[in-house]
Amino acid sequence: TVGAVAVDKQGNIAAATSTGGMTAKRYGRIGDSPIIGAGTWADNDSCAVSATGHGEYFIRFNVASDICARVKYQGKDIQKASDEVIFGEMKQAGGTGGVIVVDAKGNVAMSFNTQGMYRAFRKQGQQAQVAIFK
Amino acid sequence: SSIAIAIHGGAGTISPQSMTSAQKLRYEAKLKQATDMGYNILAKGGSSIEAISAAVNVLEDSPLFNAGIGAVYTYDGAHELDASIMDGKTLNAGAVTGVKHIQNPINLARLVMTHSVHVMLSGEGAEEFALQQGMPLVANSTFDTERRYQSLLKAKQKLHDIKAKSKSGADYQANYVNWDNSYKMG
Repeated sequence: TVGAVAVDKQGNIAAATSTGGMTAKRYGRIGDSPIIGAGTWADNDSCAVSATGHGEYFIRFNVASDICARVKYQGKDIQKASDEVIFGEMKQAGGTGGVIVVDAKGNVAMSFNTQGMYRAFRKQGQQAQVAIFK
Repeated sequence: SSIAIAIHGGAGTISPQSMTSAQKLRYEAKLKQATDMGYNILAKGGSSIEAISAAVNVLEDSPLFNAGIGAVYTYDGAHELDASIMDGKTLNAGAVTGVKHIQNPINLARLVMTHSVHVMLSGEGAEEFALQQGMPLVANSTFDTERRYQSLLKAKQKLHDIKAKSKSGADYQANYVNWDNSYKMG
């Protein structure tokens, strides 16, 4: 799975996710990537999220939307909200994976409970920062 | 407002031990290319939607990641792709699921968002919509890679092994469920 989130000069944020699914999937299985709220969510009032990982869990815990709801209604910053969801109920239930997040102020957060996540970000006036492992 | 972009290329069982230095450099270079592609659009005043679409296109076009070219195989040996996109200003959204002949599924998801009254289209219907919008279809084999094919063979061999060691139908079912639960990493 791949994804991107961004904020532009007008302060508008957006999220996108694209995937090939899981190896040897059957029965027309669909994971969280195309599910708005589970794998992808964007709302200027809170944040934009793209997720990757164990799709069935991201759907059941409505991960992308849940992170933004914590930002919007509980006033949490995007890193705290992401960590709560990724390391909280979802991990306890057995779900693995991660998210990338931006808000309208240009803050970036990344949270994952796996060994690694292919990831990168670039903020205004800075060079890109790339990482794979923890 | 301060511009920013973040991207990911998947998470999971990757470990430093399972990757050579050369492989790591290839991944890092592609991730940087995708990030810079999106950032440059933002820096020139482009929209966040344009930036994330371009960044995802770079990753979809790379055989390194499980999306577009490089997508994993289904049990039947094909590729089924999903994508979604959402605009935080309007809360408009678009998604496609189970498409087999779309080179860049994120572009079709974006068309669903901007050129249809729907949010999600699936399978053949989504591809019919793509044709109506002037988006060409490509052969499913476009997404083939040897590495992903070997992963499919490995997964099928595992299934065969479970069947071979199971003493009864119920035993097989229990073993399969155990394996399936541990295996269903998206």
